[in-house]
Amino acid sequence: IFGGYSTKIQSFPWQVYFESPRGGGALIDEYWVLTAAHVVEGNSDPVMYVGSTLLKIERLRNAQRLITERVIIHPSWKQEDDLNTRTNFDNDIALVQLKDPVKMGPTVAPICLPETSSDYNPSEGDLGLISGWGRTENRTNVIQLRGAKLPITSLEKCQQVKVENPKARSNDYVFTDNMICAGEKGVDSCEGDSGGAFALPVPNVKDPKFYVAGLVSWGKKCGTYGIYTKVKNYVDWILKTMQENSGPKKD
Amino acid sequence: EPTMYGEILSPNYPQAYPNEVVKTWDIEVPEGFGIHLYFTHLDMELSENCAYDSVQIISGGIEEERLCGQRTSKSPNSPTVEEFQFPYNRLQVVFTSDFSNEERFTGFAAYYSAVDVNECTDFTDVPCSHFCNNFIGGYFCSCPPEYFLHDDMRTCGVNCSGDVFTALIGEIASPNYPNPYPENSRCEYQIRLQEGFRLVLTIRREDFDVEPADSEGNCHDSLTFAAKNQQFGPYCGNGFPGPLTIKTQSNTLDIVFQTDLTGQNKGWKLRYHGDPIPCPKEISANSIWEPEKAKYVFKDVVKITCVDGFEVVEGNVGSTSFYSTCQSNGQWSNSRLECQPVDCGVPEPIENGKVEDPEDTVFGSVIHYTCEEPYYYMEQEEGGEYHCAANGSWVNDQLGVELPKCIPVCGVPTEPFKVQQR
Repeated sequence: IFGGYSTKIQSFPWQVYFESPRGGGALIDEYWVLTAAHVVEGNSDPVMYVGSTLLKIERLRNAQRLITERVIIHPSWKQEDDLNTRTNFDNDIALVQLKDPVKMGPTVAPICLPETSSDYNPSEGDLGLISGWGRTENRTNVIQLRGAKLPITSLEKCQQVKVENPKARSNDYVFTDNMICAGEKGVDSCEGDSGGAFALPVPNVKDPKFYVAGLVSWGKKCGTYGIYTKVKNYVDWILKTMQENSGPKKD
Repeated sequence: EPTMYGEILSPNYPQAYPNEVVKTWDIEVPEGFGIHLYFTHLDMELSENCAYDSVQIISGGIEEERLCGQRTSKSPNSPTVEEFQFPYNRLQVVFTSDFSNEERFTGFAAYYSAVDVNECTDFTDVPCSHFCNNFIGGYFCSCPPEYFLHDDMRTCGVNCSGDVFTALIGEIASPNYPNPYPENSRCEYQIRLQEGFRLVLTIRREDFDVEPADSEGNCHDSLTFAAKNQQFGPYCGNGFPGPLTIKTQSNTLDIVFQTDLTGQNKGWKLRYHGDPIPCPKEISANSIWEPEKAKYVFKDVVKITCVDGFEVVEGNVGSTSFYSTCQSNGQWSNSRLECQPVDCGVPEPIENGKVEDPEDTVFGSVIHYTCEEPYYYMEQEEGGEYHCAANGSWVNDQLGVELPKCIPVCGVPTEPFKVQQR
């Protein structure tokens, strides 16, 4: 997280820590974690934790470790051989089903899914929250969770950013309507934050309540603008997948 | 040795008898005979009460006759001047002369012979209860048809005991009823009904004619009833002195009809029937009895159905009805069973929620499920309240028997994210 601040897990109780490769995810149900496809690509049994602010071993020992039942990557995600030269992050979304239900509490809680009404269409200027243990301005990996608040902006802003990855050309990157661009004044997500939630306030609700509008997906250069998978486009797929895979687990 | 005949002559007969003489003759004829004693000659000093000279005839220590003076024959064809007949087989003849006889008296000549005694007629007491048959030297008793001679060989009786009545309804009468009942009889009847019935006797006043009691109130002929722990009677008289119906508390009864030697009464007749023992009718708000009757008696079967919300538990099995039978002891079978409020038992726990410990878990009780707030909420808004239903399940108005679900509250952080501005 660039331009963010140290925070406590209680402020982002839906935050899931993916151990290796480091990444994030959003808890959306007792049995389901929403993340970016590229986080779990090639890893059918990711190790995950919830409920801990710090990534210290002794803290993780007391946190809830999540055991994977299955990983379901969006069928439209395009698998590529070279992960470092990927330029097409369209449909960067995946679901991880858990073996056992997560116990909710002050440090663990799901984030809401967007509803179908237009109130949940992300709009420019909407301020959202991001979080993660990814790279910061000063450190590649951080121990304490960090969070940031940043606005949604136009996709052009993300398109205009010059590439950081020398292996890919700026024009090769794919921008679709399945993506949200967000960022301002150096507030951005970065490597290690992928899969985490871009949370927006639930509209028309008095008490603070958030839904996952986006998932940290990719960006040309950390600290500028980042691209987030537009979760609202995938709600049907999410619900259908959860429905189809609910019920008694098969051995 | 007993003899059939004999001669007794006064001392010195036919000459004058001496003074101051007492002579005794013991006469004995065989058993079954009497003695015919007759004098052919009697010439003794006459005195008042035969105080001086006499001939005494004594039987069994009792002076039967005392003779003195002279006798002559009343009939020219018979020499007998005096004769006696005694129905005994032994006699004593005692001749007594005193010290002074101024005249010459020649005494007596007597003869005796054994004569048959008619035991049937010669005595005040008739030896047989019914028929007496005399023969020379004895007699024997006999009985009318259907009578038998008792071991005493004198009394006749009727064999009227041994009948056992087992039918639920019946009629019993004295022998020969309405003709006179036999004398000297003891008739015993038994009524034996199966357990579960109580005997009721009905005797109409006009159906009873038994020799009345004597002046002291004692019945010589009597009818007595004996049940378990109860006795009725003895009854006698013209017209039944007891109640029209006698209700016993027993399924068995012994009837004894005792008669003596006398009386010519027609006897008695009774009817009996067995009343089934009743079982108590128990009124309960928790159950319905079928069939509904004002009174239940032995062998009645009822189906007892519990009203809604109640059940009968036997072992580990609960059911809504059971059958009960009125038993022979007046108690219902399965009396230990009763309709109790259905118990829904301890409510099942739910994940991420809890249910308060209910005060009661029986029909009508209410419990409340709640979720672990603020992290969980109930999926159904009104899904927390359950009541114990009649079928033994905890039921919610919306979910039915399905348990409520506690769903995680989404999107609410415990602490707000604070941007630390410098």
